[in-house]
Amino acid sequence: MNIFRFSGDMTHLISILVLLLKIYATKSCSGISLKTQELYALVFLTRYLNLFTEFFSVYNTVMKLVFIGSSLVIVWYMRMHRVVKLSYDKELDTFRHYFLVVASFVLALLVHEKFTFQEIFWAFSIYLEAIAILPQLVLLQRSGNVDNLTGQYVFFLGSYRAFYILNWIYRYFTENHFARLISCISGLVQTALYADFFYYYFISWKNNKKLQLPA
Amino acid sequence: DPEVKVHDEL
Repeated sequence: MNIFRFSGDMTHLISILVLLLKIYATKSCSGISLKTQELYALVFLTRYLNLFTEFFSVYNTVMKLVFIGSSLVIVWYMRMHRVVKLSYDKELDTFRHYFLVVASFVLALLVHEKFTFQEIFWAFSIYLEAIAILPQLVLLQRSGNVDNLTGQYVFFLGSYRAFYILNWIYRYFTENHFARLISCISGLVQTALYADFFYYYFISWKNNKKLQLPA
Repeated sequence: DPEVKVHDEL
């Protein structure tokens, strides 16, 4: 464990807490893409298949359970909660995210560490996470003004993988642990997708104005 | 490298 990876995990955790706060406090999920939440639940379920077979540390196991649990709770809230589901932007959240799942799975079948069940699903989860934010970014552009908590959620979610990139660089030089090419390239693509969001987020913060994404 | 790579990251 190093400071970069720990910061990344904490940033990721904060993004989830901010999203839970927004949904719980406002009893609304307007501006949140259910499709991105479903993709993230799939990412965690397929990435942590070794949850019960390999033990690294209490921290590692607890965080996996928190990520899987929170993503399922959020999907449940948005689909089933009698009040929250009414505020879901169903007509705006129309990204065909099934294509993202199929594309990631096909790519995982072609590019993976080893042709084993766990490795293919691990690669699938890495590829899927890189593009899982797309429905959310599209929804933000369509829904015009973005409420603060939603903006902060996306900001922290986009920042965490940037910390992981620093972690892979650090591990490469210190532990001679060459992070997998799969993680590195996907992590760079994932962070790059947030580039224009980060730009508008920074502008809104600098001018102290509401976050506006151009349609 | 032969060492089995494990996914110790989240």
